[in-house]
Amino acid sequence: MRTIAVCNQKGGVGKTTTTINLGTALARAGKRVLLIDMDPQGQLGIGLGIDVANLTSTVGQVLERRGGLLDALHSTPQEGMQICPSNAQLAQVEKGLHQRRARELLLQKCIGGVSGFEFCLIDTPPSVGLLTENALCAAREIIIPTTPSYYALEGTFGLLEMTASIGEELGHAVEILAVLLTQYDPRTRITREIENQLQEFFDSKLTKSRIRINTKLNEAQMHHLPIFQYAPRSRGAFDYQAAAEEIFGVRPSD
Amino acid sequence: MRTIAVCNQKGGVGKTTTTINLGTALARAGKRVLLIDMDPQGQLGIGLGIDVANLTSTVGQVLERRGGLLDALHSTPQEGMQICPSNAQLAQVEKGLHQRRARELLLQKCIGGVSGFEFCLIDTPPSVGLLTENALCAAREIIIPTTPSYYALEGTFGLLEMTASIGEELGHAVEILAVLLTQYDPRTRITREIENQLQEFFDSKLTKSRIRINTKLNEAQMHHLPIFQYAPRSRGAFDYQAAAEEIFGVRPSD
Ligand SMILES: Nc1ncnc2c1ncn2[C@@H]1O[C@H](COP(=O)(O)OP(=O)(O)OP(=O)(O)O)[C@@H](O)[C@H]1O
Ligand SMILES: Nc1ncnc2c1ncn2[C@@H]1O[C@H](COP(=O)(O)OP(=O)(O)OP(=O)(O)O)[C@@H](O)[C@H]1O
Ligand SMILES: [Mg+2]
Ligand SMILES: [Mg+2]
Repeated sequence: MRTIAVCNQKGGVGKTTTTINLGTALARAGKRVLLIDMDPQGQLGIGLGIDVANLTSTVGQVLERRGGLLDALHSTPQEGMQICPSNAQLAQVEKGLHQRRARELLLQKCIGGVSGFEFCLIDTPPSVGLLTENALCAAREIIIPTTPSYYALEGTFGLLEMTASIGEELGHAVEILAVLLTQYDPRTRITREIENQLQEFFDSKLTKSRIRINTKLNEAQMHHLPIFQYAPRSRGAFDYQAAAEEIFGVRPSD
Repeated sequence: MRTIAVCNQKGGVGKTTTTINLGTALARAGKRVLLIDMDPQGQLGIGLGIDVANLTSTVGQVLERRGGLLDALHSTPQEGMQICPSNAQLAQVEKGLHQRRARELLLQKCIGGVSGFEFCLIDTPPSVGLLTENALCAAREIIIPTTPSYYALEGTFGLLEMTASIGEELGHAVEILAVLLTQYDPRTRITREIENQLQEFFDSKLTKSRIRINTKLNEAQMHHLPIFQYAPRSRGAFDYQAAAEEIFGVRPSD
């Protein structure tokens, strides 16, 4: 199972939107996909139609029990894609976690026994805390969505420092699979400047595909659907399909 | 001193942009303004030209010493507006804070002795953790910036739950001064729907002023300037001026 964390400590750059739609693109290509939400705001589940606030079987519960991930799975509007959702209880779990030994490795432990999936995508919160560290230690690869803005650029570099120190202090190597520009507006001048900086720094890891600004992506959340179900002919669907092909080499099956 | 927290647990909704620009508008009207950054990502300071990574006198240090805020102030590109910035060290301080009694009241203590300012605006991180709690307990009023998106709406309601429980558990009442729509695009259909929901719920607290999408606001950060210095005739400057007049009743002096 390829385990990939979707990270950027900057808020609102499209981590959740990217996790949902790349996951769905993979499942549409016939892959079995597991999504895990490590953000106590629970938006990965909300965006897929799950009433997270009232759930008891969540990732927070799995971490507390140190296992049982497969019992906390829920189906999604995409066949072949399941999710272990989160809710506010995860914030309580994180508080308790600070005291424990190997506290960054708990999610890795819980994922360890899981089979039956080819891909696992982990959505993370906009912070550099213990929940993001758990995701980074559970994963072997990272996707970094970023908007073409100065603050997001800063967040992207901050994340690199974090992965470097995790590598040093915990001996866990995680590779950048892709940096994906989101909310892309080619007419904006600042976009060029940010793009150039990202190109220079990340080179071939910066995907050629860009996710353009598309209001359908915003509406899709309101309807609790991936973009492919909500607006299959929209720019948002087109762009996420292209990104999935470029990053994973997949195409929709049949 | 009116102390106002700028909060929304949703990422990327314009908390930092709003804190900088409302603060600047107040100072341009002759008010003495103190800005405090409670987000370890330090973007409030970065957006005002401060090299936060290399600072020792920061809000993290003030919290650790339980005082000395006035020694940790820096000037900004706006006369009359000063800032107590943050950097990554604040994340370390937060970790240590979990163990202490009255841990939500530390910022309130540190601000308590401060005079010489008429307004204090506190920028917060996109989370519901201890740093945001400290800001909410130090403040008497909140401004909630939100984009017209479904996830941001969810974050807004989540914040209300948090203020309610702080009211109950700590007996500290904080009032919503204003809900401010940011990154507003009137042509987008989903915007109408979100607007109506916000109007229904927040009524007169939803400002009539909207901060429209304006690339100048994005560029201003890159140049480490408030919008009024960077692009005084832009829509972004016009909209933040209107918002400041509506929320605070101020106009630029002379
Ligand atoms: N390409 C796009 N075009 C238009 N809207 C977008 C696009 N990508 C994301 N959005 C919208 O921007 C907002 C932020 O996206 P999202 O919630 O996925 O970011 P995030 O990084 O997960 O945020 P957070 O840091 O708060 O978890 C959402 O309202 C989403 O619908
Ligand atoms: N009205 C606007 N028009 C265009 N861009 C905007 C506008 N408001 C904010 N932005 C841009 O959107 C991004 C997010 O804004 P900002 O950093 O202020 O949000 P935030 O809520 O503080 O984010 P975080 O939760 O990560 O702290 C920034 O790149 C900013 O320049
Ligand atoms: Mg998210
Ligand atoms: Mg901010």
